[in-house]
Amino acid sequence: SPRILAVANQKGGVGKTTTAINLATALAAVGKRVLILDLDPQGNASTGLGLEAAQRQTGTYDVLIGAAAMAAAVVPTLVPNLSIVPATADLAGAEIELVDLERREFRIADAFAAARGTIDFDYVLIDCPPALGFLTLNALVAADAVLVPLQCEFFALEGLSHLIRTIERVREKFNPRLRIQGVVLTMYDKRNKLSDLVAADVRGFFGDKVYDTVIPRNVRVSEAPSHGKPVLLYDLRCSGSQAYIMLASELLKQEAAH
Amino acid sequence: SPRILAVANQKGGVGKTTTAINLATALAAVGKRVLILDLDPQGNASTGLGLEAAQRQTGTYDVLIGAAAMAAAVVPTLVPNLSIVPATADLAGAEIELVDLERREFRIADAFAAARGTIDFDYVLIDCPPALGFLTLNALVAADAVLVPLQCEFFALEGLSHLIRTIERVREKFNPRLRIQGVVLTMYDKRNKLSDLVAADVRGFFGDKVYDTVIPRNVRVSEAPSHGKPVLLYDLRCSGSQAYIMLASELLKQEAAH
Ligand SMILES: Nc1ncnc2c1ncn2[C@@H]1O[C@H](COP(=O)(O)OP(=O)(O)OP(=O)(O)O)[C@@H](O)[C@H]1O
Ligand SMILES: Nc1ncnc2c1ncn2[C@@H]1O[C@H](COP(=O)(O)OP(=O)(O)OP(=O)(O)O)[C@@H](O)[C@H]1O
Ligand SMILES: [Mg+2]
Ligand SMILES: [Mg+2]
Repeated sequence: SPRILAVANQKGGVGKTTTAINLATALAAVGKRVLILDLDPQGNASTGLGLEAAQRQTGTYDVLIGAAAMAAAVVPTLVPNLSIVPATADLAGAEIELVDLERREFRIADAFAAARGTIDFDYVLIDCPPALGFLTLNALVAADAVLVPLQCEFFALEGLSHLIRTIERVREKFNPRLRIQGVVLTMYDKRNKLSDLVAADVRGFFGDKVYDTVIPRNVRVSEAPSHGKPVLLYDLRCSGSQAYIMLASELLKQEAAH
Repeated sequence: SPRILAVANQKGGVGKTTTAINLATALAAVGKRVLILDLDPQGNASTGLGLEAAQRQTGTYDVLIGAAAMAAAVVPTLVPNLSIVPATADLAGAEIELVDLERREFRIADAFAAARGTIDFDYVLIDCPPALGFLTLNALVAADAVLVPLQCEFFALEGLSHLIRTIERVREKFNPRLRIQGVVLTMYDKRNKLSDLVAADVRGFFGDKVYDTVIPRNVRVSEAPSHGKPVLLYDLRCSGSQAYIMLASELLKQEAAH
């Protein structure tokens, strides 16, 4: 069954969606079969992969409430080997609406368990919203590990200890296998001395859990979603694409070592 | 009683906290008495204003659950005329914990009503988390108007219609006076053609609700919080500070006109 990674950080705008889309694309480019689960009501991952409204009829909300099996909600993307379960508009109400749902924290985990034998992926990346509520909790309970994008900015350091505590609590109460897959530094700007300070702080805090690959701030990365494409398809040679390719190979080396 | 503005946008990292801190500072600098309510569990506004742990014992969580009156939770900041009700760590659990609270959407509104005559401010700015859940709902119910920071990036456009629908629903169900105070474009980068495209789209969508003042991407703005200061105190002459001063004067002209 697939290795499931939750791409999570409650700080907003740190590059969760961008990392989910482009790391998934880089993994798919080397032949891994990859699924993205768009668990963010904003649906940026679905849009950033160019999904038309017609492909966004059934999605993660339907899987959460048990109205659709995982396999029935999977749609292909323009990237070979990469599929997605999209976010639909009704996901926005899920946090408040589904408070009384049975086994509410296990809905995604149960959906993957029920899908065994009906889907065939090597990796699943779950794009989480910027909060540690019901949706992110579902991702952490279903995941094998957490990939933490961390923007090289001062405010981004603030929520880290809260995120780590939450991961520990989920491991104790719901999902004993949950680990930190790694921390990836994003939007690193070599002209800005703050980037270096934050990067040094994070490496001091997390040690070798921090990937060597650092994703640079690169305007092509932020342009790509307006063309409905991952940056690897929009501009393969740019520094952002090259960094995500490096990150994918570093992740695969890490996986092979375990 | 004070004019209450909710600084809200469920998209993450668009400059909500940065706008709350620096617009508040610019208003305080021209003699307005300003209060910031830090409703974001990350507590970035409290940290960005240099609050020590000792000043963060009572906060918005205590006000929400009725354990502290608003006046008792207000602490001064290093900026004359600017005070804050800080965020404390227990705010992180509020969304899930307080689901069954009586008049749960009106907790902040009721606290301001009860505080009449005990606090004396011209403006209150409420810094909201990147979600449209219980905390942001409380801010929208208590507010006179919503200030929407909007990052000049493609993904930032996606959630706008959802935010507008939420404001309309709050106006119909809970708070008939709620209006849009204005939309402020943030992190505008004149070297990036995407910034212009997004700005043009937003002006087309919102018309004159969009402030003329545009906040440029400026590294001094992101450095200031690591010194526990608003950028106006960290580097008054930089383009970020000047833009927030312009925004404050534009807002005050708007207020005088009504
Ligand atoms: N390396 C990069 N260089 C330049 N821009 C980037 C980079 N990575 C992400 N961005 C841009 O920064 C913004 C925030 O990134 P993104 O939306 O991926 O973050 P997020 O953590 O998913 O946000 P949210 O918390 O709202 O879900 C987006 O507009 C994106 O295009
Ligand atoms: N004009 C600007 N120029 C450069 N950096 C900026 C600017 N405005 C904000 N930033 C930086 O961008 C990051 C995001 O801004 P901020 O934290 O204020 O957004 P937010 O909307 O409050 O985020 P969240 O959704 O997590 O609450 C911060 O690191 C901040 O320092
Ligand atoms: Mg996202
Ligand atoms: Mg904030």
